[in-house]
Amino acid sequence: LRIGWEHLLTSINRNINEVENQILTRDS
Amino acid sequence: MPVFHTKTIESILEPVAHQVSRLVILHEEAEDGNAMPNLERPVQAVSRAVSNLVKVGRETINSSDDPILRQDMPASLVRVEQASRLLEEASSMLKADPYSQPARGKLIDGSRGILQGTSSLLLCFDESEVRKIIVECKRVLDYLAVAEVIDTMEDLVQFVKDLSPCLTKVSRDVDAREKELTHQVHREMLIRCLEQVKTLAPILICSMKIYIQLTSHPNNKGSGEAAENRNYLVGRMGDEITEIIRVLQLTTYDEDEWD
Repeated sequence: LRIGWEHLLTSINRNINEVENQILTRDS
Repeated sequence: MPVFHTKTIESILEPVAHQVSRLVILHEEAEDGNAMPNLERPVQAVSRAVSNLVKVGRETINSSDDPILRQDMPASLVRVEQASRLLEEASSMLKADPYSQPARGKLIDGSRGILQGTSSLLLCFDESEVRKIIVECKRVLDYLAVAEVIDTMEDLVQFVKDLSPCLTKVSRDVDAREKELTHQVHREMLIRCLEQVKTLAPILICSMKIYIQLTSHPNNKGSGEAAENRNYLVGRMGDEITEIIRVLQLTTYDEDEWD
């Protein structure tokens, strides 16, 4: 669980960045 | 069975969705009683990413001319912001008490919330992209409606000049959309409809030309039949475009298709 939560938060961070990129790419 | 209806959305959300569900199960089954690690840094990173996302999202909303996107997207941003705050609260609670059960609950709710918020954000955006393709499809339908009143070669030339770029755009956009879909049945439906439209378009132009030639001939013989043929082709093409519009809007799976 220790590694799991840190790993998950890192994934969530990446996920948010990807969503942002997606919006920026399509919006341009 | 695919959960997300486009490959882009699937590629972004599926890894994190899988991890959230796995961790929730682990957490619910866990009876370890171990202290939770200090999650301050990763949570701060998430908060910063959320702030950026919300900023970009708001700019998109403000600059968009799609009223439905402007209406739907803010709720998704609020969802992501609320989830981010839950993670921050969990982080500070865990700092004070690494065994805190409510903090673990907030971590789960926050993680789920971010997943739900980003998912609905992507869906809002995707639906808006689909609406743009539908606008082009409807433009083709509007041109088709004009076909029946064209009775000179000059008008026919103009008709082809107007229709061609519009059809090319629809063809290119629907083709790209089809490749994006994860649902095979929907993909096949779009491919079939698009092929039909591509086949019918030159036949329709040909039928319009025949009608004009026959009506301009002194005895006018056969023009009624030519008009019927042209109208039939207009109808066929219109049906295919209407079907494309319908399939483009499908995101859920028809149960019958799984039988």
